[in-house]
Amino acid sequence: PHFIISINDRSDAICFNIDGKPGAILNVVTDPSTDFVVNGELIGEKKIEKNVKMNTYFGKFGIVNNQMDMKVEVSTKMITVFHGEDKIIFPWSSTASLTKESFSISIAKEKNLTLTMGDDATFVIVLHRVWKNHPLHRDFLGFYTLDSHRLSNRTHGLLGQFYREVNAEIYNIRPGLDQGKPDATMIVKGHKLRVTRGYQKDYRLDPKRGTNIPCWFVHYNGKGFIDGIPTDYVVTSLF
Amino acid sequence: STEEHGKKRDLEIHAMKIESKVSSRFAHTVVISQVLNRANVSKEAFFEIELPKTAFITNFSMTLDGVTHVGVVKEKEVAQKQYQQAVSRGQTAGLVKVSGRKMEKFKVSVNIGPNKKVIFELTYEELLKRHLGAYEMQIRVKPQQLVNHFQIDVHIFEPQGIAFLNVDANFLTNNLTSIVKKTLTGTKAHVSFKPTLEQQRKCPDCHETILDGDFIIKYDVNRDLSAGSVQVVNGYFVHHFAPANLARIPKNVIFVIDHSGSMSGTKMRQTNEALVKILGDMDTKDHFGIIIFDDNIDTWKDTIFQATLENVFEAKKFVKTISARGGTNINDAMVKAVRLLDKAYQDKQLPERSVSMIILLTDGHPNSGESNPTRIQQNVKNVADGKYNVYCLGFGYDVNYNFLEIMALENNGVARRIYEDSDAPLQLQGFYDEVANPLLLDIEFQYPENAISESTQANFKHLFAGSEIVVAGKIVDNSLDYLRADVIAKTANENLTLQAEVKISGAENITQQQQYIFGDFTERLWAYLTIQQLLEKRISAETDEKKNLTDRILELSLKYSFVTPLTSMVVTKPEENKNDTFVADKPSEDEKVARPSFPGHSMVDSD
Repeated sequence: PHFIISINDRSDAICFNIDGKPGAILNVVTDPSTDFVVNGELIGEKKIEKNVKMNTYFGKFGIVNNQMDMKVEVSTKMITVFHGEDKIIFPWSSTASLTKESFSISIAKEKNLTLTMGDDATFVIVLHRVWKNHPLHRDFLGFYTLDSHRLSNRTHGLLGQFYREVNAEIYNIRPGLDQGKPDATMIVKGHKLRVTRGYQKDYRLDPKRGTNIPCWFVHYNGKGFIDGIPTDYVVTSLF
Repeated sequence: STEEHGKKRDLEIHAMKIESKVSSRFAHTVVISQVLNRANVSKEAFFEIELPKTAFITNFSMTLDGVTHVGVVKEKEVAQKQYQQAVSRGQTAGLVKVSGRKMEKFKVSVNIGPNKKVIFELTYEELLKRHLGAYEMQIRVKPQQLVNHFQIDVHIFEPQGIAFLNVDANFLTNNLTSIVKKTLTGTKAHVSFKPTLEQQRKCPDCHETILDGDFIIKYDVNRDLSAGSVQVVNGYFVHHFAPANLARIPKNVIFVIDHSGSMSGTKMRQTNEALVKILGDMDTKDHFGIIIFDDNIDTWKDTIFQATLENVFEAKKFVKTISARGGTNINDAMVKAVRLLDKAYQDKQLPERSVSMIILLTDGHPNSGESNPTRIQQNVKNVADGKYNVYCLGFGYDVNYNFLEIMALENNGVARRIYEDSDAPLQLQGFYDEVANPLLLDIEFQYPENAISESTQANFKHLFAGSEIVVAGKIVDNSLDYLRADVIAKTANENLTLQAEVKISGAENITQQQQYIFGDFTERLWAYLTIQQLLEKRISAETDEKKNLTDRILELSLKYSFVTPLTSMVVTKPEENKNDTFVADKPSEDEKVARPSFPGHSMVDSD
């Protein structure tokens, strides 16, 4: 999956890929203070072509709000809401909303799911439907943070660590290896990194074609930009 | 041809065809029977059909000598006046009688001349109700002789897709089940049964028919957690709602059990047996209490308990000891049940979101304490104050069913007869199973206010697992492209909103393409449902409201040609020198249930 992070007061963006194995579960957000967790499970293509790097995507998300005793599992097939021992399953074909005090989930049929926790945080999960007979691709999910200002400073995870304002200095913009994709040097989190100008897609408004977001791409699985290495974020279960 | 003791039968059922078209649970059934008189004298031919009590007859005709005589639906009083003339001539009673628990019998006869034939055709319609997770269609088959061309054809079209389809006929032996042809492809199903003369025979060379019993089709549609299916045809919409994948809501039940003297013997034993089983089936999150009454009121341990294994075990022990004696004080028992629930709520003993209900089982008339039925109804309504559902189970033949029905309907419940028979415990459990698993509370259906009118009931207190809510109405905005339906409800823990949107022209096109559909089915379904709901409302309505309801029911019944409790179908029988008039009336549920017949007594209309 690819990640896009706003930097410098949303004036620019950084992007990076995380290559993982299908089936691996990555921690996306953890806030120990509010006991809130988002984990994502990776899926691959339907088949792997020889000598081609395998792309992975998020196929399932597990969202836990322990304060409310709520868990939500979002897959490309359905949305399951657990409350204590009770379980409610929504198909993506329904337009529905479920609210419990300040916690709410709204499903827009075959499009997206918005998860709101009062004025603490709002997230959107976008469903990407692929032609079901496509030889290679399969349905996948996208995760977007609309608002996270009430999550604590201790929030971490592949996305969560960037909920605090990220300041990065970009300088020495120069021609890159690919024509039209300049390289630059970025100083962030005390590291000096080579980054390359490129685009990544934001699918919130247009789930089919997406919107191009210009960003500075950090190579090698976001090395130096993310805390630690990708395997640090691998967890054993969705919840 | 059929033969009787080696000689030809004088009257031969040449053909009998039962054809049913079901579209979105609305079933339109036509029964056609062709009878030939092979004798050289006139003979009286009978046409006797049993149809479900929930169905409305819509049409009947007799064709004799090429002339068709059609039944006409009229206001009951008008029909009765016409009929009085026939009665004064010593004619027998009406054409429809209650027949057992679920069926009504329509019976007519006509004289047919030598070597002539008569064709009878009866049409009836019903909305199949979802019950314990399936729709059931019952066709009673009883031709009483071998039939040259016998045929049952049922076509089902369900836009949501058919999840399963089972066909069962209790008269078919194992090696004959292959005669029933069943095809199921997504949204359509076809059931066909065409036994040959040989296949109809009870034994080789004999002339008795095996065709005597019920042909039952059960099916369900695919469902998920969504706003359900909305269909629009010819300016009428119908919305079916029974979502899947919901968690059950805990319930609190007070069982109010009559153990007066009249319950002694089988009824008491069966009640104990059923209660033991019901207690055993309770979910551990549920709460329960038991009140038993004769002329005294006794409460088991005087409080409500959670249905833990230990509590259920104790309660079962108690239930087994209940024996019959004394009078019948329904009033105080019901008031006590309400107080018990009130106290449990005050003490915060019950889950915040739960369904509270009182299940009354009685076999008789109140004769102790407050014995005036109207005052008991008022008392229960006042104390329950809409907080608790009251379900009344009337056990046996002497019960004042009408009194129980009003009491239940006034308190968001229903009444049900428990027939005094060997399966009474199963009937009791069956009823309990219907209300055992609440899934949603306070369900509200919302449609664009200015776009629709004359909607059927759109607010419901509960949805139980295995059932379904149906709402229908008229679309009055001709420029409406999409009909949006919102369903707002409460689940066990959350508030739920579901939304459906249907493109009107698209929906119309799809349904018009379906060969199975009779075009105006949504309109007729709307009329059927409206009448059913108004009839129910009328039971407990005050005088003024009752008149308005009666007028509206009558108007709709006449417009759509439904034989309802307020209308009759006048059937004119062509006879040689005169025309006799008969009426087909719909028997009402508050009529006394006929006791079973015993040898030596001739009872025609009971089972």
